Amino acid sequence: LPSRFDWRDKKLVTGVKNQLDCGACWAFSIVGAIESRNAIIGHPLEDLSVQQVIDCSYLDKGCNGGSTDNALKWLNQSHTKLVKSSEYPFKATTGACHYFPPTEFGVSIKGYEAYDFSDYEEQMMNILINVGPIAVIVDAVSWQDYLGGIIQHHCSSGHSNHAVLVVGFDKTGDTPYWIVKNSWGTSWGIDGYVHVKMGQNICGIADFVAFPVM
Amino acid sequence: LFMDPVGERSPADRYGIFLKSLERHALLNSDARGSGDAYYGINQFSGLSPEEFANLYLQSYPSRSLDPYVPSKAALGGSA
Repeated sequence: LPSRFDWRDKKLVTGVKNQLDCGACWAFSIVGAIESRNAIIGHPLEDLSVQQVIDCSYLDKGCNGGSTDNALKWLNQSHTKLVKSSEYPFKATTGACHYFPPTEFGVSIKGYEAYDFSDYEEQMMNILINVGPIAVIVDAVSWQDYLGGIIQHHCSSGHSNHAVLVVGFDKTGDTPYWIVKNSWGTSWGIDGYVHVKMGQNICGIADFVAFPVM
Repeated sequence: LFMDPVGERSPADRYGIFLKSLERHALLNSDARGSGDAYYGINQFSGLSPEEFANLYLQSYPSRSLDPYVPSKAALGGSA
């Protein structure tokens, strides 16, 4: 495995979004994973509709919360095609599900996988490199005040409450870390990203790992 | 921006929350042990109490119906 890997270097990660006062991090995380995976398999990198997932994933609660694996389960069962974000823009509130004709452009998934890698972060690196960015659910209580650096304290496993997207890792320095894309805008953290120490399941980053099969 | 992020509270209440945020930053930063460690401070969430922050932004949970696959150690050894 390389000592450093970042899907952003290959221009296969869309820009950081801002979920505003909508508690739909789960949707941002899953849509981010699908955007990147779709581009990795050869399609143009497109911003896909988070609002479509918020409004239509009946297993979740829209802006009042949800889970990454429920969103993937819904996408897989319903064969829903995610349209472009410009077609179904983000409104920061839960609305009625809007349906599109089958001829409309859209990205669908063929399946999904979910893992507990809490003792196997090396495997998580493998998945990240071979599949693409991966959706994870972390304990983000201390992230309220985060400005930068590598999170290695004040963050527990077993209390998952926030979904984000792991897009890379860096093991070249003294403290190896995961590179994590958040959905709180670019003014938060490191241009919208956060670094989390690797190897000890900090923040429960490896507890609930999920990604689409496409 | 941080004085009235979600309304519902008086400016005095909101300022009190902001001061508590500063105390929290000092506590979090006191554990920094070396270069590269995370650092904490004022950002767009500093006017929110931890409860408000959690209610707005910490709304994801693992599905209770899912039993995530845990890879076996034997399989890992083989692939390594």
